[in-house]
Amino acid sequence: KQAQEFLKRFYNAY
Amino acid sequence: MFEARLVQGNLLKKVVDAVKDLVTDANFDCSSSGFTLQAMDNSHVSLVSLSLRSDGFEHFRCDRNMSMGMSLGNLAKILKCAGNDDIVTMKAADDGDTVTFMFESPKEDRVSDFELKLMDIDSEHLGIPDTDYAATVTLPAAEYQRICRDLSSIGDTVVISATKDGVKFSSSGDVGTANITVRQNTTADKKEEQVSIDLKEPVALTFALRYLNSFAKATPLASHVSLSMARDLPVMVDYQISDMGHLRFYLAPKIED
Repeated sequence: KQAQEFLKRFYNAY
Repeated sequence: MFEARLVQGNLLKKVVDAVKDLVTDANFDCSSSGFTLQAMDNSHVSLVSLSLRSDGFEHFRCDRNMSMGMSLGNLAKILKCAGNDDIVTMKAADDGDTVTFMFESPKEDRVSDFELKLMDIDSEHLGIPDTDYAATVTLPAAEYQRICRDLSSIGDTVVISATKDGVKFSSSGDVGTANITVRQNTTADKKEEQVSIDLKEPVALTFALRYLNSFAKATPLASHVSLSMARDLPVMVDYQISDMGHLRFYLAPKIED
């Protein structure tokens, strides 16, 4: 869950 | 009341100089455990995480958790007015809208104070999950900076490939292609030249050199830097600040479309 939240912040990169 | 006195004041200058081109405005969070900052860069491709523990300060007082929004550009201008050997003291009232920086020369014969207006910056503060990385490479910070600089004259991206033999940085562009391989040498006579690779499994990821170069502005803060990688996860570029904490950068890999 926390990992998903964290990755979501890099939304511009993906 | 928040008050923190840092004997090695130039550490704060180095930290701000390392992040001010990546992040324009950011919240510094103060709590009894220390002084931290966590912010995405302006394009939301990388994350900066600073943590300075309270026990690293000569004096640290934080009666109530507080968040101080600052323009990093203005903060850098103020810190430029500090002498390299000055003691820096930060002070802010609990419900104040300014923060004061006091610079004292080592001989205490020159004292100056600068007041910076605080800003309201809304930023969601999310936990950074612990990751068990496939590979962690620790190399001299100057070496990392040089590799990033050299390769950015070749291409825009770098493939970092960690294997048991070493770590290879590859880049290609109109100029041509370049490969720089750094091998593990834990027996290097001088500690500051040591390179170590903690490998669970080989991993290769592609990153934009622009950001890796920007992270290298933190080189003055530490003798070594660690790159921790795991497939499809952001790389963690970690500068340990002796006796105080760390300045970490996270950069999302380019996913091969």
